[in-house]
Amino acid sequence: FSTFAGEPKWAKQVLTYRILNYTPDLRPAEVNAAIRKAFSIWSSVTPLKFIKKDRGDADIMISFATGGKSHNDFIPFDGPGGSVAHAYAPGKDIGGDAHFDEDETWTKSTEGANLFYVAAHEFGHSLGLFHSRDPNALMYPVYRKFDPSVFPLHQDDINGIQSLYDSAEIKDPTESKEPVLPNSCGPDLTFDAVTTFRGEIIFFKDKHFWRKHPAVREVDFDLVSLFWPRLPSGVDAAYEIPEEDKILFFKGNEFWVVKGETIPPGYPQKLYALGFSKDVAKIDAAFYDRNKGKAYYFTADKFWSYDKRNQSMDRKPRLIKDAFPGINAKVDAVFQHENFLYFFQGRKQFEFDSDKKKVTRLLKTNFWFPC
Amino acid sequence: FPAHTGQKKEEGMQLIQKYLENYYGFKKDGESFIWKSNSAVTKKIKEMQEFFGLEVTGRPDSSALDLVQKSRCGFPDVAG
Repeated sequence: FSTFAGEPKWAKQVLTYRILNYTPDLRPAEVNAAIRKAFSIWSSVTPLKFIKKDRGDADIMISFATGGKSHNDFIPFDGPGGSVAHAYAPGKDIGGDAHFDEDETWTKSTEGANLFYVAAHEFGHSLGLFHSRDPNALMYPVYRKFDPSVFPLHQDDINGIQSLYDSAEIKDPTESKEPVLPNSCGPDLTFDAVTTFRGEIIFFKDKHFWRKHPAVREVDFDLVSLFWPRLPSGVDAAYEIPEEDKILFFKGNEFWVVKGETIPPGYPQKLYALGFSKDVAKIDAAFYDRNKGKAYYFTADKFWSYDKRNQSMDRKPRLIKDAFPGINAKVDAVFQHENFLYFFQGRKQFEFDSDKKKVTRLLKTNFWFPC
Repeated sequence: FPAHTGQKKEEGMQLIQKYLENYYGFKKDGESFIWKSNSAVTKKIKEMQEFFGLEVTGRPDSSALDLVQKSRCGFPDVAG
């Protein structure tokens, strides 16, 4: 990595940004989301916070412009291809500002120029990083096809930004100074929790999650806090109740109910509010069987079930291996897809046929990803 | 029909020159664009090839030409 001459950086930790105009290539909400997500990758490894302003001056002014004269700076744009965007080092006036070439086709996919990916690079400049010579770094100046399954910051980018903004000041003291980013195709991939959500499958790992639609090859990778800011990182279990458009998240002896992107007031609540005895300290994994209207909660080598129709919880837990032959130990995560259950145990995944009551396939944990 | 290599070479040089002007602060010296091993353009191409981890030849070879035709951040690679 490298920084600008004189190493300019922001003297404050809370920075404001304003989107001056929108590209017609995307809906304004999509532009807002891409920009917010681009800032969030930098805030995830620094003490910086970014606040959107809708009027007045802001530290980082963001605009879309065509050609050279229309956006009044020293670096003209050049039509489709070539230069796609540029941004200025921290400072007054034009300092920190990011300009995007409207002649590009801005997308939220892997086609054209992915706005999130380009914005993340440009905001690296806005924060004080100059171009990197490492071809794997986000700050390498050549655009390469966006891969949504990979966290865009390379260790070189993290080292660079943390040389400017002290990572020791990150709010959560349990976070490591140099975060280890999960590799979706690595042999050691494990999950904290897995659930369906509105037709997609969501895989949780520490403070990130992957989202995958079964019919689409690509997989998206995001920060949990970007969607659900009040949820803790490293959830133990999660399951969806599709007919209520709800997800229940579990961590320790607490749970949260989420409706879409919002957590209604009153959460977290203690586990016993669901009907568990008070000695149940943690749920390892859970799923909801839509056909039976039953939720299943796994803890150590046992499970509890809750019948939604009768609103009754099992009085006693049962052994997992008795109801799910072939699943013999503690479960990390489980979800239901079509008529199968997918159990995760460490680096293994078991496909379990609910009708035949047996394990039908042994899969790798990265089975759902395009590895 | 074989490509007109002379014309292709000229186009490649123009691409490289434009690229160096945009991102490496290169200014063409005088009217003619003369190719010499110690010319300013050779030095700038070497600088560019070194930055991108390409083989440093000082010539607009295929890897340098490939690179200048890719989309990129429009911020010049000269920090000052």
